[in-house]
Amino acid sequence: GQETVSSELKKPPVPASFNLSEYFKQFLFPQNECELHDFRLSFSQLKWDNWIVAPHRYNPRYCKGDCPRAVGHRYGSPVHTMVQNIIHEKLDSSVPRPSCVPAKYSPLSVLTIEPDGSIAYKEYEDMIATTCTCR
Amino acid sequence: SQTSREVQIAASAESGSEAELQSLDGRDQSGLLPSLFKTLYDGQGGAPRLQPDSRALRYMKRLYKAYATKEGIPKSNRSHLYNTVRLFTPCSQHKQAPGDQVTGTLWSVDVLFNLDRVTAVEHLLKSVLLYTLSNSVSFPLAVKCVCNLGIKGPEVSTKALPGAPYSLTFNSQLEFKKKYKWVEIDVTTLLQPLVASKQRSIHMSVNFTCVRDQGRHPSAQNSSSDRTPLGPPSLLLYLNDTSAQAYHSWYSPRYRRRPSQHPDPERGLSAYPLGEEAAGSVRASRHRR
Repeated sequence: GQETVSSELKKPPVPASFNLSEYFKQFLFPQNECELHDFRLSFSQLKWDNWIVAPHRYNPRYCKGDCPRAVGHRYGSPVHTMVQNIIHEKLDSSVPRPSCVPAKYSPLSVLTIEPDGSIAYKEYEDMIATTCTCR
Repeated sequence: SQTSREVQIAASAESGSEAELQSLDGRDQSGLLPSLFKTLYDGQGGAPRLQPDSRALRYMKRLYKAYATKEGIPKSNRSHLYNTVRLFTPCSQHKQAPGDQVTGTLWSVDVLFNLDRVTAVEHLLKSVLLYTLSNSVSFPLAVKCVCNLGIKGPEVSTKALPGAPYSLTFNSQLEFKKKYKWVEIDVTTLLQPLVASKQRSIHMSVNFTCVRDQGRHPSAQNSSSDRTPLGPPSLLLYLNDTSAQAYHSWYSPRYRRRPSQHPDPERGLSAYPLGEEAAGSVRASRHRR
């Protein structure tokens, strides 16, 4: 094999135009990948504090970002998500890429003043997003 | 055109949300969600509201702090089954004769509560009459009282209580002490049939007969007739909202089974375990399964 090795060594190492950082970028997480974001609001901003007494601050959170192509288990996505990606890329780009949406929620307790002046403490399901998924 | 399409979309959304508002129990639901829908469409902060009693509001804020974190997350260490607590102040009240020294009846009052806000999907688990002791009230010592409650008037519908007397009476022992700010009288057994039969207004008479610890009747002079030591009571209803939007903490998320939206009429309230032990058995059986 000496001839092979020497011929290999004679080849130029990599084309001058090749950019190593560009090459590695494809393995990094995309910068704006699908993830959970905070959005703290107070009911006084919405002028609802005349009937929602508590909580004063509410952070419903939301999901935003791009869904990577190989979503796999990281987002708890079903295989359908990858199929949708392939359709979008290979067959018909009018089929949208999978979207970044909430997968799980937590409840919220609210204290409100009713129109008749009575006071109600209620616990509502699914009022705060806790995890995101690509679907 | 674009604008007409937008108008159509808004109209259909409006009718959709109105339909959604009306679909719940056939009446305008007041809960948080319909108000949110209304707010999203009309941008106002919900309908104009009567201002609640300040002491009642203070009590409910205290209850909120006991049940939820600052961010509004229900605390997981609670063992109760209710996900709704409604506090009603009387829409009318009539103070009766001033204190009577012979019987020791210190004070009595007739009150009328309007329960229109209780929806058909909310099932009563517990009910309490709440007395707020104003700071001016000073009981020299611990005072023992018997509270005699009567439900009055034609509102007591016979269908709820077949062969029901025209009024129901009910006694409860309780003790006032200096440091108390609130006194609660459990009236669940009295109100259960009425709330279950969707009674909309409840007319109640409340008489207190108190005896001081040494067995002497507190002389009427201690409580001059024009200053009854107690304001009118509020009515607290602890309810289990069975709608899909309400949070049901007591069944494990693993099964994620929602209680039947429309309880089995035959089983009535037994479909909703009343006490913590019932919840325990539900949980135990579920784990076994």
